[in-house]
Amino acid sequence: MNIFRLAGDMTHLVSVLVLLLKIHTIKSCAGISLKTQELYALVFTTRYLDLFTDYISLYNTVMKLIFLGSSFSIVWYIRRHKIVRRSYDKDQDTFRHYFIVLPCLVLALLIHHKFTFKEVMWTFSLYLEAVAILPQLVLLQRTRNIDNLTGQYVFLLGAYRALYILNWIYRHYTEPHYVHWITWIAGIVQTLLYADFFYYYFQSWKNNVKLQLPA
Amino acid sequence: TAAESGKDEL
Repeated sequence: MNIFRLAGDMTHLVSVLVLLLKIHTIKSCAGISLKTQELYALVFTTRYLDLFTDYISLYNTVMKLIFLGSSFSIVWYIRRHKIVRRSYDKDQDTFRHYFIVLPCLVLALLIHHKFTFKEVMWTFSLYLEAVAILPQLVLLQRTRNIDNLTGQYVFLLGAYRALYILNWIYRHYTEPHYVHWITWIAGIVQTLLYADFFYYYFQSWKNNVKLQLPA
Repeated sequence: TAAESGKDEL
C-alpha cells in the first residue's frame, strides 16, 4: 500500500462519514441526491462480491464492510427515516437510474477481462462508479444554495479519485505486472467529471464566497 | 494474484 492509495481511501472514507454525520446530526438530506447514493450502494454491492470468495487483508475487508454499511445507511435515512425523508427534494433529483445503469451493464457485458459473473459485475461496478456522481452534480447545479457540507462531500469524493490516479501511476512504475486499463479509463473519466466542480470550488475558496455553480 | 489485477483496491 502506497501513500496515495491510503490517502485516497481515507479521503473516500471521510467523504462518506461527512455525509452520514451531516444527515444524522442535522436530520436533513437537503442537497443530497438519493439517485447517486443508490447508485453507490449498487456499485459497492456488485464490486465487493469477492468478500465471499477471496480474502485480501483485514484492512480490505473492514473498509469494504464500512462502504457497504454506510452507503445502505444513507439510502435508508433518505428513504425511510421519518424526519430526514421530509427534507429530500424529489422534484429536483430527477435523473433516471436506468439511463446510467443500463449503458454500464451493456458496456460491462461487452468489455471485460473475463466473462464470468463476478468479473462482469466487478467491471460493471467500475463503469457505474465513474458516472454515479452525475445525478448529484445535476442536483448541485439546480440547487442555488449549496451548503458547506454538501460541497465538501463532493470535493472529497473528487479528491479520492484524483489520489487513486496518482496511486495507479505509482504502482505502474513500482509493480511491473500492474496493468489494468479498464480501471484506468473508468477512473480517469470519473475524475474528469469533477473538473468543472473543482474549478468553481477553488474559485469560491480563493475568493472566500459561497459556492455556487453556474446555471 | 489480487495485487496484479488491481483487485486489492477498493
